[in-house]
Amino acid sequence: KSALMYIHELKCGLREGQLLSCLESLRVSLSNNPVSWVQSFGAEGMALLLDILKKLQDDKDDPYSAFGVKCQHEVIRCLKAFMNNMYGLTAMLMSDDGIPLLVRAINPRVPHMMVDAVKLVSAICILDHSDNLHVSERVLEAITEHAENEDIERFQPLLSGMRKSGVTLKACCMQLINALITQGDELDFRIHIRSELMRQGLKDILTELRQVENEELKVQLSVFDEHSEDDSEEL
Amino acid sequence: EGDETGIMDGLMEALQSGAAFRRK
Repeated sequence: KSALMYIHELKCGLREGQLLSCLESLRVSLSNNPVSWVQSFGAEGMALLLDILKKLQDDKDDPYSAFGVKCQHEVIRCLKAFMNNMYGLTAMLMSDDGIPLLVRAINPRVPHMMVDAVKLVSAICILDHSDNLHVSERVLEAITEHAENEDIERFQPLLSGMRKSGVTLKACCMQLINALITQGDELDFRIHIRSELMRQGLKDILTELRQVENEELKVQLSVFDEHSEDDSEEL
Repeated sequence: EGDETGIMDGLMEALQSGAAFRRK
């Protein structure tokens, strides 16, 4: 199928089963075709994906229906494939909705989708691109706004993710925490974020995480500790 | 330039290995 055919299908407002199979097929195409194909899909296709994600997240009747969750997760996977090149990444960063919608997908009620969303958001945070100097600030802003809308503390979804049983999710949440903290240029900012996390429950969670035998998690805990120690010395 | 894929894969790998967090 051509990129334009996918755009046409996504515009048609497919029903759940058809939508899921369209998204699965689109993800394969976005992953395996050259960048020129991704460019044909373009900002228009990306906007359609974001619109579908938003509608599924906003579904008041049942945002956690099996199909709804599967489709949301598949959109996240499509966006990852779309953003896996400079064209798609730039298009995503230029959109106002992209980062906030990815942040909304950081939902501990859907751990397998949360893993992919957290990975994407973390990767965006550490982008070293001249046009995107403040991406991590935009991410933190989106996290803050989402928490305000949900009337929760802003790091609660990440901390809840770390309390879940899956070790991959725990490690991914620590990755995002490390990304947010280490991207901050100011010592005051980094100390503030750390103490806010500790107040919201990270202190107890860290004690538990240190008992887990997992290499990926240990890497993230070392990063967290080393940067904390460096900042304490600087202070 | 502009025709390379794998940017997100590279960033995710750097995050997972901790390489992304080494002091510059």
